[in-house]
This record gives sequence, C-alpha cells and structure tokens, in this order.
Amino acid sequence: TLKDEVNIILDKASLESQQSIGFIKATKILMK
Amino acid sequence: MEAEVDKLELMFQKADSDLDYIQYRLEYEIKTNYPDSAGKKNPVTLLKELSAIKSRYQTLQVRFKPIAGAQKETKSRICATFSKTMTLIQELQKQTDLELLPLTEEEKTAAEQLR
Amino acid sequence: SDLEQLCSHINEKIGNIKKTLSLRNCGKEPTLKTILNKIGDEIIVVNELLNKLELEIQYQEQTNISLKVMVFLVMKQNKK
Repeated sequence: TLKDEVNIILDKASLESQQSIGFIKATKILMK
Repeated sequence: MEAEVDKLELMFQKADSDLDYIQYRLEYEIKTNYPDSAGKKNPVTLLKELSAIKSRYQTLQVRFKPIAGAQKETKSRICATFSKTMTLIQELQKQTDLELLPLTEEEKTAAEQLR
Repeated sequence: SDLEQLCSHINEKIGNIKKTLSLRNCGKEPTLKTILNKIGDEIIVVNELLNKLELEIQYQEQTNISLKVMVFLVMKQNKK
C-alpha cells in the first residue's frame, strides 16, 4: 500500500543519512 | 460539412459541462448529507485528500531519487582523492626518508570506513 | 490523437462520477462509515510519514551540499 511504500523509502533515506554522517565524520578525522 | 463539425463540437462541449455539473451535484449532495465533523471527513474530502497524498508522494520520490546517486558520486570522489593523497605522501616519505607517525586507531577506523 | 484525447478526457470524468456515485451511500451504512473513518485515520498517518520523509530529504540535500564542500577541501589538501 502507499503507507508501506512511504515506510520503505523512509527507512532507506534514514539508513543513507546514517551512512553519510559516518562518512563525513571519517573524512573529517582523516583531514586533520 | 463545416456546420456538422460545429454541431459536433457543441455536443461535446455540452457533454463536458453536463459531466462537470453531475460531478458537482453529487459532491454537493454528499457534502450536504455528511458534513465534515471533527476528525470525521466525508467521502469526497477523503477522495481529494487521497489524490493529494499520492501526488505529494510522487513529488517527494522524484526529489529523493537523484540524491542517492549524487551522494554516491561525491563519496567516491572523496575516496579517490584521499587515496591519491595517501600515495603521494608515501612517495614523499620514501624520497625524504622521513618517518611519518603511524595512523592512530581513530584514523585507521576512519580510513577503514571510507574504504 | 485529438479524438483519443477527447475520449480519454470524457472517460476520465465519467470514471470520477462513477467513483463519487459509489461513495454516495457510503456515509449511510455503519460498516462503510467505520471504513471511511479508518481511511481518514490512515490518511493522517500517511501525511505524517510524508512530513517525516520531506524532512529527511531536506536533511539529505543539506548533507549533499556538505559532501560537495568536502570534495573541494580534500582536493585542496591533495594539491597542498
């Protein structure tokens, strides 16, 4: 259903956000 | 022939406006019989909200799709540049016989994460 | 194709009228009324989810911008 679809895309977006946050942190550490 | 075409056009226009009027009257009747009350909406309102939700979802989906691709591309450019920098540093290290400090645990984990 | 467009335009309107007609008696029967109310509640839930999704997308667009800045900084560092 539409609700399920929205939940799926929301989970995907949150996961990608987490990954990007980790990536940015790691990049900042290596740039020091 | 011209007259026939005009007549046909008029008929279609009339059919169109009749359909609009029927739709309007039906919606009006439903809204009158079942007015929206607190939290309880009538079928016509719900139907409109449903189509609004679907179009809003489509818009957000179109917005979301390119983001993931762009992020992936940017991240790979950062990784590629980092590995180039690391190679350069190792080259310099060799040429200058300078011993660089080993990576700290934090830096190792960060490099691992990037890799 | 003009005639086909005209035909689909009229058919769409007829489809909408049929849909509205089927809803006409919806509010009378208690069972259909509860279904209506449930749909109403579901719409509220989905709207809240879409609000969340919109915020998430805005956040991701911001993250994209900061990643682009990072590319620039890393390349600058590489040059240095």
